Amino acid sequence: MQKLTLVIHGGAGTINKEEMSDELEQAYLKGLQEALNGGFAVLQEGGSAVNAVKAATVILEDNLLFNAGRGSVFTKKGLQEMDAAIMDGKNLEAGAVAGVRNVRNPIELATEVLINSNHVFLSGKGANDFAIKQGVKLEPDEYFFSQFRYDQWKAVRDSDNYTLDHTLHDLNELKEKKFG
Amino acid sequence: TVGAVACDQNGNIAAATSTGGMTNKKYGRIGDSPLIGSGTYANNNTCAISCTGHGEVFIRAVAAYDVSALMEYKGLTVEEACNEVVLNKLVKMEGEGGLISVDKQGNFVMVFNSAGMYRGVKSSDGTNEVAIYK
Repeated sequence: MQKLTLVIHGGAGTINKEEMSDELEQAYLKGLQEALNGGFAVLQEGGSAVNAVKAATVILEDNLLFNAGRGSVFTKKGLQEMDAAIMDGKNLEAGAVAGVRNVRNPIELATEVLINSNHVFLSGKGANDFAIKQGVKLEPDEYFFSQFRYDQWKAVRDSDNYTLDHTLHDLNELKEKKFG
Repeated sequence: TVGAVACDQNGNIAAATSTGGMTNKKYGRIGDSPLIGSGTYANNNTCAISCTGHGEVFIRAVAAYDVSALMEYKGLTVEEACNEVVLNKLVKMEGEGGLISVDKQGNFVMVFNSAGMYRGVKSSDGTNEVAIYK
């Protein structure tokens, strides 16, 4: 019998043990388990791998704790700009979006690109226009706001520093690493 | 950044990745997450992959496709291919992060080279784990 498997990730970076209370750690674990359960239920019901990864990702996007969808980090301009991609291993079809704003679930939009467009990758305003055309759910800026991410941004917004999901990096370090 | 990979009852696999990017990013910067082949890739002949970490390095490494190519052209297992990319190639390029992967047999890999990784896996063999790896 074919083995069903779902694996998820919720981000990368250094854990700051001073900021990671037991309560917060439990909240992260609960969020991961909910996404795992939601995606795996699709597989158990005979759903496709594409629908399972989309379902799990939507749940993570809806959770304020993770840096995707609701709870996304702030750009230099204090906005949320989100990216997402999805790929089907059966036929190598794919859909992706970058720099989208106010889209509740960017992975839903990427899936619309996969299924209902002749393209693979849409970006910026054009991707948002496609979201409206496809009836993908939009939300106001307030929906995406989280105090934690705002404070994280406030700490670096007047500098050229930026942070990974959980780690602060100095631009000078990155120049050494030849980023960009 | 969040993501998922899965293997369904027909042995088909898929990958998804979604992100808000990096705090304080500018100039319309994107990382590897939306780039097919860099942060997201799936091929039934090899594996499905979703990456998280320093996107710029994953882009230059074409990390996700590289895992698949190592399996397809060099005959590595999914675990060997993921380890080669994350623990060897990305480390040499000073790329911090990791990836999750699954092949069409449902074998999975969660590999990372940085200090904190938020992960979960559930399988029909009874596996059900969530963890913040430290």
